[in-house]
Amino acid sequence: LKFTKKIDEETFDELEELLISADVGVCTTQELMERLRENSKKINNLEELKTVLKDEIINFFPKESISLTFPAVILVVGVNGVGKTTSIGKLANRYKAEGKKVILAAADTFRAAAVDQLEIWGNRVGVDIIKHKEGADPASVLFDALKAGKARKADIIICDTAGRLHTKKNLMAELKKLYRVCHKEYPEANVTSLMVLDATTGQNALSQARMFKEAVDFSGIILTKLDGTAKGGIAIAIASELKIPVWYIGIGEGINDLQEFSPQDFVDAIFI
Amino acid sequence: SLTNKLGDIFKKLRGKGKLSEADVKQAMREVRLALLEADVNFKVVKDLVFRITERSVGQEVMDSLTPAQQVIKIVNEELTSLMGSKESRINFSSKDITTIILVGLQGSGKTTTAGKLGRLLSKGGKRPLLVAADIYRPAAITQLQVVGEKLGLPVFTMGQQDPVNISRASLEYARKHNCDVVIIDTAGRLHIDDELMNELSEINKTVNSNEIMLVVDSMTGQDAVNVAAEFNKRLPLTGLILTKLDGDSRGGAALSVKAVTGCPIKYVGMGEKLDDLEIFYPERMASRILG
Ligand SMILES: Nc1nc2c(ncn2[C@@H]2O[C@H](COP(=O)(O)OP(=O)(O)OP(=O)(O)O)[C@@H](O)[C@H]2O)c(=O)[nH]1
Ligand SMILES: Nc1nc2c(ncn2[C@@H]2O[C@H](COP(=O)(O)OP(=O)(O)OP(=O)(O)O)[C@@H](O)[C@H]2O)c(=O)[nH]1
Ligand SMILES: [Mg+2]
Ligand SMILES: [Mg+2]
Repeated sequence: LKFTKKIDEETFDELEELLISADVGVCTTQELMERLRENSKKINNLEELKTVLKDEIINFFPKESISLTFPAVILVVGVNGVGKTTSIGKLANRYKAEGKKVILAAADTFRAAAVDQLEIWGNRVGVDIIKHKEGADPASVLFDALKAGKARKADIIICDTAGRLHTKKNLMAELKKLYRVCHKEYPEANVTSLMVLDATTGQNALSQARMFKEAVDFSGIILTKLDGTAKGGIAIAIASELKIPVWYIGIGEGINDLQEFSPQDFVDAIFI
Repeated sequence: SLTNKLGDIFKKLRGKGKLSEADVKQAMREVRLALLEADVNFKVVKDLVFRITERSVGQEVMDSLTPAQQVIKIVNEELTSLMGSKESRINFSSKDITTIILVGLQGSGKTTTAGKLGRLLSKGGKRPLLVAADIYRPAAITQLQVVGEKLGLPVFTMGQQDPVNISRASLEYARKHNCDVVIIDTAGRLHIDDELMNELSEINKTVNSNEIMLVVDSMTGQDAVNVAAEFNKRLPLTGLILTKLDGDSRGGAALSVKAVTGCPIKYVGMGEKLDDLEIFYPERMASRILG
């Protein structure tokens, strides 16, 4: 962006392009630019204008903080390859460091070496993992994990699921079943679903969010791979339309590469 | 749909006549919106809209078409020609082992695609060897071994040794076991990770590959150009593979990566199963992007 002091139509065009290039999407960008024009009548320098725009974006994100009560069951869902299994390793590490007893459920019984992968994470963190053979029914793995969680007085049971495209009806039905199993078999637990979203994803993220919300009513997003050059602007549209907050961000492949989401840091990064 | 929106814009232009600059400008607003919503990079969209405008203004509307259909026809032609006007296959070595390296961001589908490609080539009479050069991701080697086992294809591994050494040794292994294609599965990495990008250059120099293919998730957004440009700058990419096209993403990233690298899109991943790999057809992708 040119740092000319005067604000003109070109300034607004450049800001609009910045938002589009950050994957904010056409619709949300138009809405933001309208609000910006309304609220910037008195503004005559670029820095102030950017601050107004940043504040408008921050307003889209729900103000509530992460709410987890115990015992908790966390169902981790999302499309293929977004970082579910890795994020579960990071989450288990974080909760264990907070003194919580964590159990992992290896309910991705479909993909090659999915259980092996989660097991390595479980060993790195030092938490128990409940697993069956490849091809087993995911619901039975989850069932056993809930049973073990109750018996071992676990504070948190985190359930890994197979990546699946939100357009596959049978796979989404399987997910709904897992969600029901959580509620049915452990009604006294706080059942929370989290959707993992890859920050490099474009407008398809909105379609993903809608379908996963319908299936498992997820409460928060884990936005991964923000250590790349993608800005993850699709999180803004999702916050605006579905009122769902981002709980955590993934900033790398290591065990400590998970941070709590900060709307201010997030928007600042878009304007770098 | 775009056709309907353009239809509304042009409904004043009844019957014959040339497409006026004003009408085309308004139509291009809709085309721009459609392409951005399809995740085509905004700079690529700018160039495209410029070219389509140039071709459209002053155009005589053909007898058989409405003005809207005329513009759609031009848009489709520009998209298809940008996509690469015909299908493209693997360039096999004429005298020796063909080496293919799969590269790309984390989670884009490389390991699965390595298996799919191995299966496709073996159905075509080749004897592929899959090479486990991802020594970082937990159970990555196991993943490729499970895939190889399901397909009855050999998998070469040296455990967690230097991927450059693994790649070099895999060629000797291929020769010894009469394999004529080597498919190297590499670790997912960021285009801005100097060390890991250098690792790829080293692997490439060591095996003197015939094909280096960038595996791209078809739901990638605007960042696709940054990734593709950087990979293309550091490596002599020869092709692109677009994955997860069995979803409902419009796949505009395909246009962006093609525009920025000039590399042909050779294959598309159409599912998680190991037989879900298809040849890429430019016209099909063009109409998918247009929605
Ligand atoms: N750079 C970076 N890579 C990440 C991040 N999170 C996950 N990854 C990488 O992304 C790839 C995919 O991660 P997985 O955890 O296997 O993803 P998944 O969603 O479980 O994948 P499926 O189970 O196959 O659907 C791996 O190479 C991870 O190391 C992140 O925040 N940053
Ligand atoms: N639906 C669908 N899923 C796919 C396709 N290709 C790969 N996948 C899935 O995407 C996820 C990631 O695939 P991988 O092969 O592990 O990706 P990768 O690029 O090797 O990942 P890293 O090695 O961590 O960088 C897995 O769940 C695959 O089954 C495809 O064409 N369609
Ligand atoms: Mg996984
Ligand atoms: Mg892999």
